[in-house]
This record gives sequence, C-alpha cells and structure tokens, in this order.
Amino acid sequence: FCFNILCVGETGIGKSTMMDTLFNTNFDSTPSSHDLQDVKLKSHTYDLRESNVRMKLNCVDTVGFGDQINKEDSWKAIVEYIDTQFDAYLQEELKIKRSIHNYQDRRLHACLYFIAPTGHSLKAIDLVTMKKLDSKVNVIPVIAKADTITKTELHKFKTKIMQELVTNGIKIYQFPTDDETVAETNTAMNGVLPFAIVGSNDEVKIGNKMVKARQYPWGTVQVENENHCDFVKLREMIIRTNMEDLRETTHKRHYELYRRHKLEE
Amino acid sequence: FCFNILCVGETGIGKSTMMDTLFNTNFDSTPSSHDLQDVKLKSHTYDLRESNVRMKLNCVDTVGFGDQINKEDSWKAIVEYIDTQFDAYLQEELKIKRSIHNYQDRRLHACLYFIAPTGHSLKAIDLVTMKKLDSKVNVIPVIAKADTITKTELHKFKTKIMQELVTNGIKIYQFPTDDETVAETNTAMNGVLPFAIVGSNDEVKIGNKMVKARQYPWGTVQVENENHCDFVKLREMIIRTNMEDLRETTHKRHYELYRRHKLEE
Ligand SMILES: Nc1nc2c(ncn2[C@@H]2O[C@H](COP(=O)(O)OP(=O)(O)O)[C@@H](O)[C@H]2O)c(=O)[nH]1
Ligand SMILES: Nc1nc2c(ncn2[C@@H]2O[C@H](COP(=O)(O)OP(=O)(O)O)[C@@H](O)[C@H]2O)c(=O)[nH]1
Repeated sequence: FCFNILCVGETGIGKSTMMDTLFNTNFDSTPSSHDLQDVKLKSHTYDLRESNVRMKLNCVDTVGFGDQINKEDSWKAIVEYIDTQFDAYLQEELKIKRSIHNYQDRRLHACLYFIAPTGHSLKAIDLVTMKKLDSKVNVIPVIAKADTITKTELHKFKTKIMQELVTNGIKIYQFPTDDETVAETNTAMNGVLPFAIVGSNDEVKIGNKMVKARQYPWGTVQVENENHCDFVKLREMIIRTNMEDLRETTHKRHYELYRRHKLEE
Repeated sequence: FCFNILCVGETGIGKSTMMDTLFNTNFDSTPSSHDLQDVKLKSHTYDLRESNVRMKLNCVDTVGFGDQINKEDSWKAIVEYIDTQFDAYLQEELKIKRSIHNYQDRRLHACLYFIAPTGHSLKAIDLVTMKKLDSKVNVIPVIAKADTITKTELHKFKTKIMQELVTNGIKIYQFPTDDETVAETNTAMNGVLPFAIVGSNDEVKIGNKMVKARQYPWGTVQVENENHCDFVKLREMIIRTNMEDLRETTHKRHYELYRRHKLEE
C-alpha cells in the first residue's frame, strides 16, 4: 500500500532530516537554497519495509516555502498540488472501465506543518497556510528543531500555538478516540500536541548503543529519548497507531468534499 | 557618552534577550506578537555603568521585521529611521548657534543583524536588508540562537554566509587593524565572523557560580563559555575593544556620506 506525506515549512527548518529520521532512510537530498522565486512541490518515492509491511512511501517537500520576500502565494502551489491528486483520482473513479485497485494513489494522507521554534507564537504565513489546508488534508503541526527550546518555554509555546489555532478556526488532525483499543493513548496524545520534534541523520554512541542524536559541546540530544523531545510520539502516532485512519479520513472526508464541490460546479 | 545600537531580525529570534545579556539589563519588554502590519522601530534608553564609565545606552528594536506576508518594505522603516537621526544631527551642525556638545546624538553606531540559524544560508530578506544598510550603519551580522547548531554545521554555515555576503557585495563592519595595540586581536576576530551567539535572562548554578545559561534536559549551554558560543567575543569586540571605533566610523564615514548627498541635492 502507499502512504503520501507532505512536509510544509521554510527552508532549513529540518524537513528532509525529519523524513530520514521518521522513515529510517537517507534521502540524500541536496539542501535547498533560499533564493527560489516561488514554491515548488518536489516528490520522492521510496519502497520501504515498516514492521514487515511493504509500503510505498511518497514524500512531498515544499521547496522554497516562505523564502520569497512576498509570500502571498506560498500556499497556492500546495493547494494546487492537493487538488490535482484529488482530481486525478476523481477522473479514475468516474471511468466506466476503472482500475481503481491498480491506481497509483497520490492523494496526500498527512501534512506535517513545521512551525519555527521562535518560542513566541505562530507566524502570519503559518495561520494563512494552515487555514487554506485544513479542509484539504490532515494537518499535523509540529514544532521543528525543538532542541532550541527549554522545557519551560516549550510549555508556554505549545499553549500559545493551540490557542492561536482555535482562535483562527484552524482544524488540525485529531487522533481518533472512537476505537476503544486506541482511545486512551490517542486522547493522551491529542493533549500533547503540537509534537516538539528533533531529527538527526547522525548516530552517536550512548552507552553501548548507536542512537540518532545531535551532539553539542554541552550535551547530546537523543532523538528517541522521550524526555528530550516528542519524536517517538510522532512516529508512534502517524506510522503505527493511526496510519490507517489518516488514509481513511483523506478518502472519506477531504476527497469527498473535493468531489462534491467539483461535481456541483 | 552615548551608544546607540540597532537590532534587526525577525520576531522571536532573540534580540531582546541578547540586549539584556550584553548589557546586563532586564529590559522587561513585552514579547512582540507576530501579526504586526508593518515594521516599527522601538527605542529603549538606559543609564548604564560599563567598567566604571557612565553610558547612555539606546537600543532600537525592529518590531515586526520579517513577519509580514509581504516583506518588500521591511527595510524601508529602518533606513528612514537612520536617515532621520542623520538629518537631525545635520540640522544641528548647520545652525549658527550650535549646542553640539549638548546634543543628544541618536545616530546608530552599530546594527546587529540577527541571522536565523537555518544551517543553510542567508534568506532573501537578509541579503536585501543588509545591502540597504551597509552604507548607512556599521552592520555586524550574528548567528542567533547558535545553540541550535552543532560545531560541524556551524563551520559550514559561517563559510556559506561569508561567501554570500561577498558575492552580494555587502560590506559588513570589520574590526579595525591599523592600531597596533588591537590589530592582532581584531584580525583574529574578523576571521571568526559572523559570531554565533546565545543569550539568556536565566542564571544556573555551575560549580559554585551563578552563570547565564540555558538549561536543557541534555545539558546546559553556558553563554559565557567560549567553547559553547561566541558571546564573549561579541561583547569584547563591541563593548570593550571597538566601541570608540564604532562611534567614530558612524560619524566620519556613514554620516559624512549622508551629509554630502543631502547637501548636494
Ligand atoms: N537544532 C536542530 N537542527 C536540525 C534538526 N533537524 C535538522 N537540523 C539541521 O538543520 C539544517 C537544515 O535541515 P534540513 O533537513 O536540510 O532542512 P529542510 O530545508 O527543511 O529540508 C541542517 O543543518 C540540519 O542538520 C533538529 O531537529 N534540530
Ligand atoms: N535556543 C535559544 N533560544 C533563545 C536564545 N535567546 C532567546 N531565546 C528564546 O527565544 C524566545 C524569543 O526571544 P526574544 O528575546 O523575545 O526574541 P525577540 O522577539 O527577537 O526579541 C524566548 O523564548 C527566548 O527565551 C538563544 O540564544 N537560544
């Protein structure tokens, strides 16, 4: 099966490192420059094995997002990409002789929105973009480079972000709490949002194990240490516990909404 | 005497914390929000004692810089402010009955340009802004929140930044090397630019001393530890070694250039 994930965030915020960290890959992508004239969506496809399931992972990166001096249209390229995938699926669905089960579904199942760790609040571009995306894709905001923020600052920052999302009517993806087997974990996880994450392509020896970490002169941030950041929670929630729900809500909610508007035109 | 310093950088990049850290103050400024419609320059004045010299410190903050979705005019308010101070001085200088020695000189002696620690390169707004400012004020770029960057990443980042400044013909302030007593130190310091800085309003007990630091679960970044960041070098260079040169170049170079253009009009 396939899983399509979109990463939105400014250049240098850690998107490609986070994809490598989440999916244990080494995408070897050339770092993007800051001087792109507009936003381009670049997609990389990988064949992965995640807990013995073969998966086609499709990572879409927003190259140049937020870099322009005038960011007014930053979100347009993203919405266009999402709609294009919805439309391609719709065209296939409407055919008489369909091959839906063979169809390479490129609809985006999750959008990781990378929030810059300013410690203050969301930026204007974050609010505008997430508002445009929340009815088109499952938006999962994350605080990027969380090793920039102390525990006390993080608590205030998370509270501020959640308040701003509510104030601006932005509907972020909530882990489902209707299924008894996952209700308790998912409810707890919803209370920790947005996840504060750290990514790393480097491994460091801690004790007798090699772990993903960022090594500083004053200490080593261990990506998979839950006392250091929420990376493990993010991985658990989107790759293990809720991947099916992400794919389902994409089809039954976001795609349905697109289809209804498109067919009513 | 007075020292006027301008801090340019996006909201949440650590400007007010750095002013407190550099000048041992507790400016108690209310954190700025991200949703200002345009850039405003806000100035705070303090009476300080720096190594037994009484100094009037004037800190000018660029509130709202880089926050707008359209950042085209971000630099205009800054250039206008600088020119206004030059013009006020010029008007005083041209008077018949002058009181130059009583005059409250608000001309900016240094501009600390805060570079976001992306680890990649400068942003479009950085290049445009520094280019507009380099002939108007002594521009001293610094890498903000340097505790986000590992030693290896920092080395590459500094090299990239310096290359981009040269490529774009941006003239940053160089510590003077004509005076024998400071030539060696200043030359060495010019080779370390841009300074990678960390600021903190909090103190942590290290050994038996209270030191300015940022405490994380994986370790404590000590602001005044030269192995952790370049803060001590920045303070030494601008407050101790070169404050006089900063004030002098402002008057003899930047102001002179303004005066000549203004009188030629
Ligand atoms: N402090 C910190 N730096 C990170 C983290 N993840 C990546 N970086 C660094 O940030 C820089 C940009 O990362 P990259 O993944 O290329 O960002 P992208 O442009 O968003 O894809 C690199 O120097 C990374 O090593 C993180 O979690 N914390
Ligand atoms: N990681 C890190 N965070 C910092 C540093 N300096 C300030 N901060 C934090 O960044 C946030 C914004 O700082 P502030 O000084 O208000 O930024 P300003 O809006 O540019 O004035 C606060 O949560 C600070 O504690 C630093 O050197 N490193």
